[in-house]
Formats: sequence, C-alpha cells, structure tokens
Amino acid sequence: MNIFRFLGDISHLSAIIILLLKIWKSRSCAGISGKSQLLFAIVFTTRYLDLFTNFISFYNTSMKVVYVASSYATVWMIYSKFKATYDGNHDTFRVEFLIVPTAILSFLVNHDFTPLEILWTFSIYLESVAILPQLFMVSKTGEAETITSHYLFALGIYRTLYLFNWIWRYQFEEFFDLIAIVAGLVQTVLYCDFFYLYITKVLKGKKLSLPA
Amino acid sequence: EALPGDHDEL
Repeated sequence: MNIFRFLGDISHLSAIIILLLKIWKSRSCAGISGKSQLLFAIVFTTRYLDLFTNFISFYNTSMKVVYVASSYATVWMIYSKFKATYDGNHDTFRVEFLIVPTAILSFLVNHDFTPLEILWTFSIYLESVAILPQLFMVSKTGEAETITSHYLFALGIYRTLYLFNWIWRYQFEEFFDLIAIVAGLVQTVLYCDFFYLYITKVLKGKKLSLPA
Repeated sequence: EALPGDHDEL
C-alpha cells in the first residue's frame, strides 16, 4: 500500500458515499445516470467474485463489501425507491456499445484465459468507460448539480491517483499491470474535459454548465 | 509483471 493508492481508495469511497447521501437526503436521483450506476454495479460484481475465496487483508475485504453493497443500494434507489425522480429521458446512452466491446476485448487481451481472470479483465475495461452515460447525461442536460460535480470529481481523481500508485509500484516494487494502467489512462482522459470545467467553474462557486 | 489472479488492488 502507498499513499497514492490509499488516497485513491478514500477518494473512490468518498464519491460513492457522496452519491448515496445525495440521493438519500434529497430523496431524488435527478441528474444521475442510472445506467452508469448499473455499470458500476457490474464492475464491482465481476471484479470481486474472489471476495470469499481470496483473502488479502481486512481492509481489502471490507472495502470490497462496502463498494458492492453501496453500488447495489444506489441502483436500487434509482430504479426502485426514487424511480419517480429518475430522469430516463436524458439517460439515453446505449450501454450495449460499452458492454459488448469490453466483453470481447477481455477475451482477446487478458493475463490468463480463465473465467475469474477474464471477468476481472472485463471489469477493468468496463470501469474505464462506465462513467460515459453520466458524462453524456450532463452534456445533454447542459448542467449538473454542484453535489453531482463533487461526486464526479472524487470519482475521476480516484483513478488519477491510481496512475501515480502504479508509477510508485513500478519504481519501488517492480510491479506493473499493463491492462489496469492502459484502462486507467483511458478512464482518466475521459474526465479531462470535466476536470477543466470543475476547476474553472465549480471551484469558483459557479454552477457546472456544459455547452450543450 | 502482474501475475494472473493476484490482484491485490481494489
């Protein structure tokens, strides 16, 4: 464990908690893409199948449980509890264009052709594009609530910090995982436009508005 | 190089 990875995990956990609280407190999921949350639930499910078979540490196991539980709770709130506030008309990104290519790629490019490893690889590839429906929705509605932009910022920063974690691990542990690194780079690049708007607007107290 | 199955990151 290193500081970048720890801060990355904290940032990721914060994003998940911010979203949960935003929906629960405001009793509304307006502006939130249910499709992205569904994709995140798939990402965690396919990545943590070894939750009960491969114990790494208490920290690792407890974080995995929190991630899986909170992602399902978020999907449940969007599609069930507060579905009346779900803005389906603006959440129209075709997720099959994300799931099918990443699934095919996980069969072609992986570390080992075994079910668990292919599912882990699929979850890594899917995570790198899972935020697209949410970013697409923000661009369609032309704006995002400030709390939603904080959620997106924390979520984007988590994988950016992981990039530094991989530099650290390459330098000091001679460890590197090219699949995770390339997918992490793609994931971070997708946030660049949002990072620019967040830093130039939201941090100056303005509302996040995208040129529609 | 990462070995298959030993993914210790979240």
